[in-house]
Amino acid sequence: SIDCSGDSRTCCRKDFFVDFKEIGWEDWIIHPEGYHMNYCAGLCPRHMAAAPGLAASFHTAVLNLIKASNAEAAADSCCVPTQRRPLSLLYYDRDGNIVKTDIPDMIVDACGCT
Amino acid sequence: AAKGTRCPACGLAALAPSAQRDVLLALAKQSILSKLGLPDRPNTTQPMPRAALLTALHRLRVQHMDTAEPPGAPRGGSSPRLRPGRGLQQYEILSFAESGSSTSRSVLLHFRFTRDLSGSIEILRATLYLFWAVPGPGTHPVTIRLLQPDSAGLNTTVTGESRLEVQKSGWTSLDVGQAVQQLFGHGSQRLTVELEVPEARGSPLLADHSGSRWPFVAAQARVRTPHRVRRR
Repeated sequence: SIDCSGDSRTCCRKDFFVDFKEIGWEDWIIHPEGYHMNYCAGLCPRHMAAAPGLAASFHTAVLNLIKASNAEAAADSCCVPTQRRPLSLLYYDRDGNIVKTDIPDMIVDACGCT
Repeated sequence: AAKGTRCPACGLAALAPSAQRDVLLALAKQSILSKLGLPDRPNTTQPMPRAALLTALHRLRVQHMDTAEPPGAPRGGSSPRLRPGRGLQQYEILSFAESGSSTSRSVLLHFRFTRDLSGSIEILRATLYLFWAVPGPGTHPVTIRLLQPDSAGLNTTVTGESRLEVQKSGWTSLDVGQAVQQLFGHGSQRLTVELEVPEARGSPLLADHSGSRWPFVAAQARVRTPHRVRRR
């Protein structure tokens, strides 16, 4: 996966951190101090389809060949999260109880072209 | 994206950087609240004392270490273990006691469970933690009753009863999983625990609930799985 640099235009992962103090949520979220949300941005040119986030296999290779020979299909390629991980939260609920949970698929770790 | 349409993420790039930030912040807030099943951010008027919270978290960690199974060990017993399943969100809920009326013979403790999750989760395990401060030498018999209010809230039903002989000061844990499961099953959120001691023996429960020895219930829960319907 590629992390976005200043002049990058191809599909990459942009860092985005939500500071709970900054949005006034530090009174009910005990831990962590913020949320490393991150997101995917950038262009997916034809040769980038199904790369770099998706694992190469016989099937993806065949799919790429079909896509490469079909300009219309390749144009629909999108820059999307290919790897995500959970966000662990410790927070006060409306009744003053303390709840700990892992919310699945909240942090974008890697991006790739569909 | 459907054929012929733009990628959903492309719209973000067209916005000015400040507007992009606002959109992302709104998305982050909405995403967290919806995944936690909260209609809005909770307003916490009286947060727990830090000491009480740290003690409860420490007790939970100790319990996890005690119940952890070695890899590959056969599953035993009837109590379900927390096993992370794919896509199944799991919760650990700490509910601290609110003191109710008390006499020389009995103490009432109220536990109010979360309203936000009551319909969507199933309780896997729940443990009541009490800290005993023994008033004198010898054993101190204590009867612990779990009371559940009816739907009108006028009468209570005894859902469980245990007798303990307290010999030394320290934490005691009691399995209240079934009572909490019933509570959630009936759509109720309040569990009352009555501690009864013989006349003139004094309560072994520490009177000071303001610090690190506050009674609490630790519940482990997971998102209720939808019933599978198979068509023949």
